[in-house]
Amino acid sequence: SLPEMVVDGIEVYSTKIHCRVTSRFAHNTVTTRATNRAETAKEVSFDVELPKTAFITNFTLTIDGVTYPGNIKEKEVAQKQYDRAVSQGKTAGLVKASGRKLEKFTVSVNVAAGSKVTFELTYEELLKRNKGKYEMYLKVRPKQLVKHFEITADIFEPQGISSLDAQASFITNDLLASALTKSFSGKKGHVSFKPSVDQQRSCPTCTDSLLDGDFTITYDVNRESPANVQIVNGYFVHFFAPHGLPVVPKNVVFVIDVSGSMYYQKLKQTKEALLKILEDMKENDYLNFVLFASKVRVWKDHLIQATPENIQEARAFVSNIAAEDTTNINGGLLRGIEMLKKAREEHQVPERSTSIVILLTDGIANEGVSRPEDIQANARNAIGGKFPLYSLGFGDNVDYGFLEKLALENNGFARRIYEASDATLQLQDFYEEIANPLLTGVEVEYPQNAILDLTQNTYKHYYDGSEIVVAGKLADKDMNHFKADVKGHGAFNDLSFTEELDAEEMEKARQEQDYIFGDYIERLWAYLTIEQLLDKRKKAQGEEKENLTAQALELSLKYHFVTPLTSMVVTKPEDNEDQTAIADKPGDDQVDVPPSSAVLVGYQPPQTPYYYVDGD
Amino acid sequence: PHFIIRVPGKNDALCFNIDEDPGTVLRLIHDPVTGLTVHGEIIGDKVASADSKTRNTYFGKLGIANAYLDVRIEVTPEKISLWNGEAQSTFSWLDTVTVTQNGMTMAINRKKNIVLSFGDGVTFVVVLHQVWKKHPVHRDFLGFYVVDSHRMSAQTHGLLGQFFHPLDFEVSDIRPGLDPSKPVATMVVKNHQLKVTRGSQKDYRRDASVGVKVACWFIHNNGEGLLDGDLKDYIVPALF
Repeated sequence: SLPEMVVDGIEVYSTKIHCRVTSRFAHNTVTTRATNRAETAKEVSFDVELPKTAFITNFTLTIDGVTYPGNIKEKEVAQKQYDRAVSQGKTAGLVKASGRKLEKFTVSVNVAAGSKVTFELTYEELLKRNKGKYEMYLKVRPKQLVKHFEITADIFEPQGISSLDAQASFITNDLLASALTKSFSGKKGHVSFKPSVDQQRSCPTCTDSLLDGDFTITYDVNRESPANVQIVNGYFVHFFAPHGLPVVPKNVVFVIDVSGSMYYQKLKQTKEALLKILEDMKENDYLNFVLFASKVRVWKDHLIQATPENIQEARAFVSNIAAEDTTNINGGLLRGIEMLKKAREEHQVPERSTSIVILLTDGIANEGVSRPEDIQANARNAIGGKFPLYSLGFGDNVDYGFLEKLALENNGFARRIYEASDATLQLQDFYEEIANPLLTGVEVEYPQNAILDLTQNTYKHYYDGSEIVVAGKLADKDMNHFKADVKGHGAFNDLSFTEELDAEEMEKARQEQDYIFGDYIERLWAYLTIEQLLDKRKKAQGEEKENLTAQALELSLKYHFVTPLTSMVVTKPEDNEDQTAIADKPGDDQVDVPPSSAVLVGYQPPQTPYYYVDGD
Repeated sequence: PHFIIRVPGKNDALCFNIDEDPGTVLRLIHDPVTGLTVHGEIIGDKVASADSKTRNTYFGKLGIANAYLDVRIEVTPEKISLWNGEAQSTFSWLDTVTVTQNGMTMAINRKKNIVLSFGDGVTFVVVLHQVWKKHPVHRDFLGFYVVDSHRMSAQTHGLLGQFFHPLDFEVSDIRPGLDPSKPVATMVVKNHQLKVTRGSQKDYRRDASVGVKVACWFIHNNGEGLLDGDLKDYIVPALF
């Protein structure tokens, strides 16, 4: 080893990130091998930042050839182990939300002099299609130069890969070109990023690493047909992403918080984003603005068509929005909802159009109806399932849990807008995602009695560039004919797509299993089911919530997923005393609050006791 | 392309070929009352034959429009485009999809055909003929069938449309031709006396690769004498 590669006695021999993606389902393994070259025991730590949408499925620790595997346990059981470890004076590293897209997994372990340690973390996620691409996001941040650093991705897509790209934010294009290879042909794609030690240096004579940033792989598949069904071992997944359809006109009401807390920067960014959004509005869309502080005021009494003249007027209105006073979310929201309902009832908007409420707020209701439960009930009752509500939570003080439930209860979703220089872009990005509905009222149907345990199969909207994914179990594992119908309403017509697989096609699909990890569709189904159960759980109460929790927990345990309901425990016997590591999953609403979850690693206390002197 | 005209009253069929240069667009149906128009663009083989008598021509593009619904449908062997006004929807022959809107239903049956209905009483079928992609000569082409036209008006015209009205013909003097399996005869139709040959053409509605033989009287010279007016009358400048 080169002396410069040993930092504080520890040499990190290799770090390898291997991603195996089959039909959008990513199975990622991060492996780090290190050696303690010091003459005394040293603490070696292992940090991985993984997507918030991923579930850890395994973590193992191998010390001097002995592997300590991870076990998934119900969170409460793991918590007791955690508490016991803490009470025995062991320290804990924490898993917490890290930035916008990631959460951080940290483990450290004491390694004897001359010993070798291998950390291996595995996580899985279903890559979601957004604006026509699947994105796999990896954070790269080795603490020191690594002899063998490598990221590899093997992608297998039965539909065939239409594009593949990889980008690193931390390296110049010249260096990237020599360290990165990417290729795809037919159904297979491959990405390899393998910087040499010299390429990792932040400068030619530096011993610190420049590898610190985002590594992103993006790709898409061929779309000769709008749908694709894959069946393996009695489980199926049905992908549906039609294109080439005209956009359904939208009726959008922006319900915007203009209370005092939005003053200056947040309002400035909101206005910039709205001005950009107005530029992108299509002429057959309708819109209005509802501003709320202590009082509610509207731009127009009813929705207005996005003609060039009206857009010009809207721009002037947006430019003059000013912040004031307290926060009456309930008042603003109900005004917006009523306006959309009235527009439909009075035929002010095209019959074949879709309505959307977009709520943007940075705070907590403190004017009018302010109990979150009451606001949620009011919105739910007023909307009555007729159209979706999207919540955008701006900044750190927002009650994100409330906004998320509000959106989920009304067929929408919530997004956090991070208070940063790119907040304007974040808002625009959100809008672009929902700006192009191609279908509304989408229903995916399968023959009755043929399918069990179906994941969500109805969607209010299908947006251009996204993808609807439905998975389930076949009632008869050996069935040799599969049929699915997808119905939806387009801008001008109703469409009914049929996807059929005959015995021959099903056999061909089975043969393709040689290329893929065998139970991936079953795991994809389990992942999707757990994700949807957890979402439903967020808006459920009482017995329903308990049932949903029980179902999600059972699946998490069965499929070895670290979800918000489970923890992974790694126990390393040492000195007749168990050392315990626990991996948990923090929720998104836990940002900037003390995490209730942790990775704990058993840690040998320092040999020399510490003595404390306190001022009192 | 070859045309087959079933004459129900006679329990027989007439057929003719239209030989025009690739790129030529022909008016197949035009009904000013229902607003329906069907045009077809001719394509040739990948390698054009020097001899115009032996060259093959097919329909490579069909344009179906309904002026009253403001709907246009363009079908090629590669894709199907539907316009509602200026808004375009594109479908592939790999789709199985039914599109329903006021006054129209379009059902695409994956790799086979499109069944297009305008209200009750007008139904067309477009058949996809696929050949081996690497075939040195032939290329994919389309067939067009009118399976129901009873709601089309008496003013309907076009290479096919003119036959939606009752047609009468008489065949006499059937005699052996140069090819013993193809007797020739004299036909009186639309006040013309024509020399016709007994032959057969294929109906590919049920199966685009096999087809069902339809015995017919073949009218030579681009249907001259059977068709109203001159062939040039049916040539239009564009698909829509």
